[in-house]
Amino acid sequence: HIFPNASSIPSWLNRTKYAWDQFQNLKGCRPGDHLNGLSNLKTYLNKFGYIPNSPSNFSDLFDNVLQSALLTYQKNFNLNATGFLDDQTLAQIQLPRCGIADIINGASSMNSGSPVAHNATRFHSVSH
Amino acid sequence: YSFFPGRPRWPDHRRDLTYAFAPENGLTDEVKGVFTRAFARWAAVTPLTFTAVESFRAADIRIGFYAGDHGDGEPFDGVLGTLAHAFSPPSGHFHLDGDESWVVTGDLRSAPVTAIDLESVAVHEIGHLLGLGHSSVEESIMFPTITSRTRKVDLAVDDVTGIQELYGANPNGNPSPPSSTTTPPSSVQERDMSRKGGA
Repeated sequence: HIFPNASSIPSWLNRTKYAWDQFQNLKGCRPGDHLNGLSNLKTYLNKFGYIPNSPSNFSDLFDNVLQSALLTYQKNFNLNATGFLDDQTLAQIQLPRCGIADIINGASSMNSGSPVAHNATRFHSVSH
Repeated sequence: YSFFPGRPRWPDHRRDLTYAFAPENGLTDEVKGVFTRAFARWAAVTPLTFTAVESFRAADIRIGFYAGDHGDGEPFDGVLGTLAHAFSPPSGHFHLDGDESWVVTGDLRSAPVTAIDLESVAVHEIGHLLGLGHSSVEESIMFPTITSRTRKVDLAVDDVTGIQELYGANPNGNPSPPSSTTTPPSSVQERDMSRKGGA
């Protein structure tokens, strides 16, 4: 749907359910928790490169793999590295975004470090 | 800034690139003009040029709006979520999610929460088409997320430094890159952050 301006968007397109609203149910989830929907979050993090391997199905357990992925995600997005699903992290995860992964073949990078990252970016990561 | 693994870029003998739109989308000149402006932002700081052509098959960069599964193994997911994706050089594939509410121009303050500024996303995806990965600099165009009802179209220093590392500067251009601007209206941003829990 392409509109010449914002006022031309019909109200029926302003839907109440968006792609990643489901993650709101995971608020406050911590390592060791078992919660329906964590597997979908792992799929999300896998899609964007934070969980490198893609098993046939992810579990709903908040395991070490998820914690590690969240820590890297939080570094990349300049968030507090808590390793759990705090409000800031959940809000960032739910924002609309580009479909290209942040980490590709474990080599591409943002703040989480990479041989091709610019020095200033790496320096920025040190400050966090 | 970052690059794709292996630092792919358009080769030296391909500095004058062409782009075309999927004919089945039937885009208006006004919509095509959004992409023209987005390409111009990158052309201003590099030796690259971008020219619109009619032939979709023959173009270096092929732009199309598609919904759901569109055959490249990266299906779109409906309203919000993933907005678009583009492939590293020299692929030239640039896909936008046809389910989004794309806005071509104007004030976004009164827009529904689903409204996405088309030019903002176009400038970002062109960065990928040219070889840039994502950046952790929030003000940069190559930061991976964008809030709906937000317009961010000016290249930041981080974007310009990255792209010039791949291609060099525009020999005829202004050596100082433009500053980056993000223009969410404050009242709208507050409502949006309230819904999303703040970001």
